[in-house]
Formats: sequence, C-alpha cells, structure tokens
Amino acid sequence: SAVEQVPMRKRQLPASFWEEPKLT
Amino acid sequence: PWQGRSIASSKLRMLEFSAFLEQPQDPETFNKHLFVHIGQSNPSYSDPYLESVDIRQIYDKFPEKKGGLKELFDKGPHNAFFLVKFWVKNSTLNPLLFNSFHLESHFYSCKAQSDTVHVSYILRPHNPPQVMKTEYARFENGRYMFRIHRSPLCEYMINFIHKLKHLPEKYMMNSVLENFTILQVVTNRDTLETLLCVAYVFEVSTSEHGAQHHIYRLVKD
Repeated sequence: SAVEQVPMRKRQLPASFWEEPKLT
Repeated sequence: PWQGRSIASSKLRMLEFSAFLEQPQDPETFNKHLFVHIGQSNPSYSDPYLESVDIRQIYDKFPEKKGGLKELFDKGPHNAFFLVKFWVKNSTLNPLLFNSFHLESHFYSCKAQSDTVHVSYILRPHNPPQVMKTEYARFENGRYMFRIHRSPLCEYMINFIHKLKHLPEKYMMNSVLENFTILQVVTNRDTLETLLCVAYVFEVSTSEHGAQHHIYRLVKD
C-alpha cells in the first residue's frame, strides 16, 4: 500500500535548502 | 582541503557534473543549455565546511529493496555521502532529437591506483530504477581520472523532461519534482566498496543566471 510521505517543507532541513543561491 | 568542502570521499573526488541539451544552430555552432551543473571548485582550508543534513530526513526519498540509501549509508564509509539540491534551469530550446540530451561527469581517484568503477543512477519513481555504467580510469597529469563524456541521457529522463516542460506553472513542476530523485552511486567494481554516493533532489530555478545548487554532507548525528 502507498505510504503518504511527509512533505519536504515539514522536514528538518537547513534554511539554505529553500534558498536558491544568488550568482556571485 | 576538499574533503568536507566539496563532493569527495577519501577515495574519490567529483570535479564536475552536468546535464545538458545541445542543438545545432547552424552546421558549425551549437546552442547548449545546462539543466544542472556543478562546476570545478578549488576549496582551501580557510573555506567553511559544507552544511550537513541528517540522512534520516531523506531516507524515504531514496528507497530500494536492496542497495537503497539507508543500506548504503549503514555500510559506509560515511564520508562518501552527499546531498545536492539542484535548481534546474528551464530551457527555451525546443528539443526534437533524442540524441541531443547528454550527461557529463568527471571524477578522479584520490588514491594512486587504477580502479574500475561502476556508476549507477537510481531514478525514482522509475521501474526498473537503475541505469548502470562501467568506467575505466585513465592516467592523466599524475592522476587516475574517470571521464563520463557526453553520455546520452536515458529515454526515461528525456521523456520526463519533455513532460515537465509542458506543465504550465512552476508550482506544478515543483510538485512533480518533489517526488523525483536520483541517487548516483560510484562503487569499486572489484571490492564493491562505495566510493561516492550523491543524492540529488530538484526544484525549478527562478533565477535568470542559470542552474544553481547547494551541496550538503549527509550525516547521522
């Protein structure tokens, strides 16, 4: 049976995981 | 200095990784669109270490009956495991030819030995999930290099990109990409030791500057 996954947003990930790097 | 600061274990270092679409503009020039790209870096001891991610937060994104991320990490070595978050650059090119999609990847052996490696790409969701390639080391400038040069993308990936491109909104693409992962596993063909394992996750880029990424060390605290 399919197991419902926890959305990525609700996981303990670094803040940078959601921040697209700016070109330097 | 690259250990802990770039994608490198004590045995193997990734120098470059890219997936691109190439189309002839005229008989002598090509338009090249990089979907994802990790360029060469030369970290020094003064650079900070990569941020870490607890591997248990992403185990379920890389499942496998045998050889999934959890099993591979438990086997070790733990310094060979990385997570890459890619912001994929959407293409304005209109691909017609299947043979215009390529993947390139360069590694070198940190040990002075000529190993032969297996590089497998475990795509999720896809059945069967594995694409496997065997690479032989070449001695160049005092190092054993592995150069995966203009390797054609598998048909599943090409179809996936085509379908993704046809979604009208970015949030729809990201919703599909949230359930799409690739696990790249480089193993020594003879000893079966894991030399490097990179877990890739994706989001669509909102930048005008091309494909971006963050690299993390995978740890279990």
